Amino acid sequence: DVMPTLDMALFDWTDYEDLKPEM
Amino acid sequence: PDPCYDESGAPRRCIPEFVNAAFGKEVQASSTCGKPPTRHCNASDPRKAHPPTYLTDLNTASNMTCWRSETLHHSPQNVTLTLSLGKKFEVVYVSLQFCSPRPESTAILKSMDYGKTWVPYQYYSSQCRKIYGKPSKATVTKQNEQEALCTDGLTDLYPLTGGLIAFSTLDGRPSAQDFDSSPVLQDWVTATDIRVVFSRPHLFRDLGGRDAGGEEEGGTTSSPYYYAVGELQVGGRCKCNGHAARCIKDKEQKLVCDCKHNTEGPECDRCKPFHYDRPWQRATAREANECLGCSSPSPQQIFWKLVASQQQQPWSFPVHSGSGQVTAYGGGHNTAGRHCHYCKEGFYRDLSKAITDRKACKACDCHPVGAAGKTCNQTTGQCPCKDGVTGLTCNRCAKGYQQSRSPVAPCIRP
Repeated sequence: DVMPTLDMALFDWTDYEDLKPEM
Repeated sequence: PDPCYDESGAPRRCIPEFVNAAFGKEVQASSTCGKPPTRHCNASDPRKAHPPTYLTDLNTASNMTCWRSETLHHSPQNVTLTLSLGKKFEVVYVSLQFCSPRPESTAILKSMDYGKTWVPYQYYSSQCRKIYGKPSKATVTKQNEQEALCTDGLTDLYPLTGGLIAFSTLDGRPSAQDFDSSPVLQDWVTATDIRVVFSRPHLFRDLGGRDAGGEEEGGTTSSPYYYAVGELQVGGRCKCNGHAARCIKDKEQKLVCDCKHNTEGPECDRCKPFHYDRPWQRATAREANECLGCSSPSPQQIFWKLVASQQQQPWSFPVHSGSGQVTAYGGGHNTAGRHCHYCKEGFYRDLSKAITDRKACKACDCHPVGAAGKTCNQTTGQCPCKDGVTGLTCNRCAKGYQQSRSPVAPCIRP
């Protein structure tokens, strides 16, 4: 059973703005 | 077929054809008759003009056109002919055919920097030591083979017209037998310009049986004389270092080599960008020494042939080891290493494809959140995953984990 891929929209970047990749 | 490659497409040494490099080129003469007009020479009358263009025009045995200097009344008085070849040539000989009696003393010089500096090429004089400070019969050795010699040959007054001076650049030079491996002689034959200096005439009173003693006794002569030359030839080849079979004119109408073997420059004297996989070298009869680059298929083919012949893994195979510093990587097809035999950082090797294939190196494509870095395993392509993350690119949560909202810990146990 293959797991779903990570959904970028679910991540909360509030505290990690400097880590946020360009999408 | 391209002479720079053999039937199988492998590079091989190629050289432009042998030509008279002087033909049709302009010659600067320090003295030309006809201005003002005289009985025998009138620069304004084509039938009686003797311009320097006659030195390098088409001559036939029946129609020899001659350049002629002004009539000179004092000796010695230098008269100079300067010929620009337009680019570097490898000169085999320089010859002059005279319409006047041959000079008693002549110097041939060459420049390798378009006339900025000049070096002596050959001297002709019946008084070598006195006029040029050189012995007339020097022994040529490997130590002095790149120096101008002086000879008392070809200085005789007779024939009074039609006499020749011909200088063969490699004649008697010991390393000429192994020219390919003699940078000294390769330099010796290289010239961008040729200059001929007529230093001293035969005195016409010699014809009457008297010795040319007036000058030798320290005085000067008042016997009028002139120099006249029908043809100045410079036999040689456009210098392309074995990497071109012809020279062509560029956009600015300058003569340049039509470079092959991934070389460039007016003399194919450097490698093209991204082809510095080994230092530039002149091509020889045995080895084309083509410039290698990661994006060039031919070295790859050679490499794989070698790999196959040695039954070794490509990354352990030392092709051209110690052949010099790498000044740039090819960067072609995302390969790296002196011989493009592994994938560069951020890419991994797709073993289903040959290294020569342009898709042989695949991007790691590590997930920006799930992976702990951008560099994957060079062989498997596996990215380094954060805790609880799985997949080749770390783009999924492992079994027993679920996606969180935190990009630092994207997968957590529920």
